[in-house]
Amino acid sequence: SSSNDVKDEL
Amino acid sequence: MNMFRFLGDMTHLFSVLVLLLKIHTIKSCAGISLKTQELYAIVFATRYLDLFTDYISLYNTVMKLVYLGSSLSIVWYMRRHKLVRRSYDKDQDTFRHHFLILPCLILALLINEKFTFMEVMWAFSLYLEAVAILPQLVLLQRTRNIDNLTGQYVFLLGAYRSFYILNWIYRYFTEVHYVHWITWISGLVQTLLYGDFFYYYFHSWKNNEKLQLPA
Repeated sequence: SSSNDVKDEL
Repeated sequence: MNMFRFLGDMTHLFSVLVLLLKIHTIKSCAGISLKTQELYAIVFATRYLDLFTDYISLYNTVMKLVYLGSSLSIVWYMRRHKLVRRSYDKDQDTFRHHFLILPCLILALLINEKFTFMEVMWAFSLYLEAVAILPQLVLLQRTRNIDNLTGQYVFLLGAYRSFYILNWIYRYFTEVHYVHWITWISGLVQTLLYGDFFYYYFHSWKNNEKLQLPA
């Protein structure tokens, strides 16, 4: 799973 | 934000705006699948729920609102506008897009980064975006109508897909812990399906060119 919580892509 | 990501966003934005502007200007949507456009509207609506919960940047917020607004406008034109709706190939655009929504939702419930409403909706929007081009592909194969599906639209969508993949590769190698399996795999599936769409577009385009040659 992801360690990058912020979804900063569109 | 790297250049690939920015160019990906811009080409994606232009693909939607070009289509909207074209429908608005010529008052026709012949060759455009309403099913695909509705799926894209659902994709944006479910992915950008975080507009209400998280603030990332002004750029991010504005882009989300523009994507949402323009895709909803396209759907509105095709369904409600007096002239535009007459040009819609309703009888040919028969792909049962509702049958794409349920499997994507089930998949999102099973495979997500976290079992929360927002994360499930986020995964759902990615799975749905991957397959949303299918009704358009079917319509294109049926009607061979490439008049309104301009080279620009096809080119911009293809550029968007390519730039986003370059962006993921770039981020993977330059950022620590940048891993998004769900995004990557659904993005790859989407690009493969798009490749099919691209192939049929140029195939139809080539055949139309041939038909215009003197016998």
